[in-house]
Amino acid sequence: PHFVVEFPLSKLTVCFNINGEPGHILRLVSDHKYSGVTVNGKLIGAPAPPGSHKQQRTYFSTITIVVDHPKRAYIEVTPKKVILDGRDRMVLPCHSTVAVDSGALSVSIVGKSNVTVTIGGNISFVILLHQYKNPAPYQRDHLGFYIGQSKGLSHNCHGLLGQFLYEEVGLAELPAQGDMKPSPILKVKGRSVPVVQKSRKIYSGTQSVDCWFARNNAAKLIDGQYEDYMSSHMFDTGDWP
Amino acid sequence: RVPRQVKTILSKETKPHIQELSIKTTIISRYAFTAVYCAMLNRHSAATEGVFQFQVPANAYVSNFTMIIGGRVYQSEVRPKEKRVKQENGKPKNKESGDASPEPEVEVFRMAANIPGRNRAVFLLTYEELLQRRLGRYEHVTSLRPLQLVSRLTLDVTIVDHSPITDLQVLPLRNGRSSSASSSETGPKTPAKPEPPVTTVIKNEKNVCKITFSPNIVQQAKITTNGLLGDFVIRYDVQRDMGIGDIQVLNGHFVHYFAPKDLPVVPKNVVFVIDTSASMLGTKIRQTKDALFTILRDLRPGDRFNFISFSNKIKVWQPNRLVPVTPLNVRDAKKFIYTLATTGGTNIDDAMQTGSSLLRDYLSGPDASPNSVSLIIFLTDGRPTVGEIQSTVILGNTRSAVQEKFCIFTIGIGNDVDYRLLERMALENCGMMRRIHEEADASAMLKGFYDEIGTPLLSDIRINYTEDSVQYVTQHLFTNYFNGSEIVIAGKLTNQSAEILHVQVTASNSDKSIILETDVPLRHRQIETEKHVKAATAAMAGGARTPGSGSMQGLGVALGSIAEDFVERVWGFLSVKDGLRSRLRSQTSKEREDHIQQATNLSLAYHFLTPLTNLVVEKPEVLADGSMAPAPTITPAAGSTASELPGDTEEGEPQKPNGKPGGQTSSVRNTIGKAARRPAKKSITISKTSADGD
Repeated sequence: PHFVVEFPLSKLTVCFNINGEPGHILRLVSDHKYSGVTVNGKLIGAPAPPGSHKQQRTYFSTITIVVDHPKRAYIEVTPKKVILDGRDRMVLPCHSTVAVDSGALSVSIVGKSNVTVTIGGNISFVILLHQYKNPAPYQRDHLGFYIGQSKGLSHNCHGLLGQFLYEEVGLAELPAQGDMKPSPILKVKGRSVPVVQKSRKIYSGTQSVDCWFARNNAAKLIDGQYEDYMSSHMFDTGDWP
Repeated sequence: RVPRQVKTILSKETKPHIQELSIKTTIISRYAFTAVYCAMLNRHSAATEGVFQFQVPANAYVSNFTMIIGGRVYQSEVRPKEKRVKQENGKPKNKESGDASPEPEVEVFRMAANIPGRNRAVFLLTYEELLQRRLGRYEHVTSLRPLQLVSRLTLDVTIVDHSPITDLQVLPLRNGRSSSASSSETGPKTPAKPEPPVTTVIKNEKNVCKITFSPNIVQQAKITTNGLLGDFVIRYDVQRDMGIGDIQVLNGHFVHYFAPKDLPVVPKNVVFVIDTSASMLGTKIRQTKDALFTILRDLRPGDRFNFISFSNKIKVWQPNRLVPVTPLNVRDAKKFIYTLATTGGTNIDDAMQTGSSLLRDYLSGPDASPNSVSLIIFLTDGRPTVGEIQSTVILGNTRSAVQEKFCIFTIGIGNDVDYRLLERMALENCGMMRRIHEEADASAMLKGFYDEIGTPLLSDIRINYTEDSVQYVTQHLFTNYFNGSEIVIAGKLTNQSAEILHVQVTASNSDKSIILETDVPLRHRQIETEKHVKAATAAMAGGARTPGSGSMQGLGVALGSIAEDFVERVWGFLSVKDGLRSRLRSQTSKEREDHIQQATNLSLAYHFLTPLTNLVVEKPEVLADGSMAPAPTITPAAGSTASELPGDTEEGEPQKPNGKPGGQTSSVRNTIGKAARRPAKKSITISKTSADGD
């Protein structure tokens, strides 16, 4: 999947790809100890489009949100259904518009379009439902995960997206060396990350965003490495080591 | 080869012989049309009275009756009933003595006509019914009781549904008093005796299912020689998901079936109010206790409960509270039930007051969960004999005590119950009434009734459709939705060229509020509905025969044309039912008259024989020599009053409306779109921070 991170304070947008393995579960937001929220995403694979030399594609097939406060709840979103598991279980189809509100937690589905999960009024996530009528072999029904509101998440929040919520980044330039032109770098948490300018489509391709792209699976941009973000199961709430 | 014994029975038969009895039912999306064709032969040279008798399910409305005698057609006509005049014995005038069975919920359609000597008579009857979903399935019952051995007996049932048919069951023939044609009964029933092998042919394709039962005369004789074969029962369900439900559109009308699944159970607060008067002694109290022991096991951890027993005295198991379901409380409750002893009279009023105040106090207390469902299950076998005995006063007191805070479900056992009182008590307080026959297995039936209402899934359900796109929507506010049941709403489309119909369902479920919304593409649905009507019509046309020459083709055609308008007829059917219920809840006599007028007009428009209409048939006059007289006489068909709701003959005090969501109806008034507006669609503001497709 491709990731986009907006740094409003720095007025910068950064993007990167994570080429995971099908079946892997990635920790996207991890704030279990503080706000009690964890978001994991499971990857599904599809072959690369014909003619391209790219590796296989990966998409999010399931997104799970674990909420600890005020009551423990598990929300599992797939392109077909949403399972809301709290004190009791509710299975909602994604093809019709449904809203379930229990005060602190609400789940709202706009049929065949998106699922919004709101926690405590100051955290919200939007999951876009990408469903294909006639999918090509390299296409799979999948999900897109967007952070709507993150005020309720703590400064200790981590995960592939969560770790950037309260960060500031700076853009600098590596001076020209020999024939090489000066190249842009991002300054993140004291690390220098080489980036290039790119454009990414978001919100189901309806909008395009210019971003600074960090190569190599976001090496140096993210804390640690890919394996550090792998969860053992969909409802794993393990914290950043 | 017809055995000698059967031949002897046939030769001894003095009444006209039924040569053919064909019953053809088509169920399109739970709406069942049944056509009965009965050909009778008078072998004697003198005119003889032939009696056509058929049990019609209590929930059904007869929609046509025609006789063909001596080559002449006598068509029935539905007319509004005259204003009732109270009879000395309290029975309406036009009720024939032999027409109704002892069970008032069973309608027996009966028509006697003189058949000229050596001549044939053909009786054609049609009735319609919306099958109710109970305990997760629909049940269709056909009474096979021709009262004699029939040369050609066939029963064809075709089920066509928009959704795939699941769990189809054809039960062994049910017989006995407890197995009347009433669709309002619950609990398992046992076949009268082991049946000889009579082939029931079942053809089941995904959305179409055909069941044929045609025992020949020998097979009938092996079951019984008196012609009381029993009830032919079919049960099935259809596939569904947790969506907005199934909406079908046809010729400017729509019908919406809503029965979501996969919903968590809403906890309930339940008070059992049990009659322990002297008449309950013996089997009744034993079976009641058995059922209560089973029910105790089925209570869920989140539920709260209490028991009240009443006779002359009122005993409360746990005074002033409702207790949670814990092993200790269940054990104590068992002890209480075990020690229930029968004595004294029946103080219904005080029992209801005590039960209501228990629930009311609990609901106003700090422990009450705001979204739990509260109900009283009231069981009695008798009329009020102690304390307040006036029905109208008891009903008024109950309404005041309930304060629209909970629902009352009533169960009557046996013949000595004031069912009118129980029905009104339930109807006015968003509940239901059930009847258990004297000889029936009360334990199973009480448990069955509890099972129906023991698992509430949603409360305060409101179903709205696009503002200004619909009118005359039937009841669309419901107090509760129980697991295994189904909510059905129908209405007229004001704008038939509209592309979509927006449907919104709002409801509460334990600690959550739920909103389901969808846009229904009307044109697409119309095409879909037309497609399965065609399938139904094709199924009906298969194997049809012609009246007059011993065939049912005419009926098949008639049913086909009805099927083509089935959505409108569902609307008519539900609107009449709504009107009859609203009549009982009317606050003023003007309101009551209005509801009566509306329901009568609808009954006439759809040719339904309802408690507000009579079916009038011309009857042939047969002269002494066996020939036909020139001018026929007009007779109201018997059985036309058998299904009257309580209150039909009682011009009591005007009643206050229930006011509860489930208690309100909108039979023929446009209330849609005004009460609840569609919420404005929120635009989603989301950051770019995301993880999306590759």
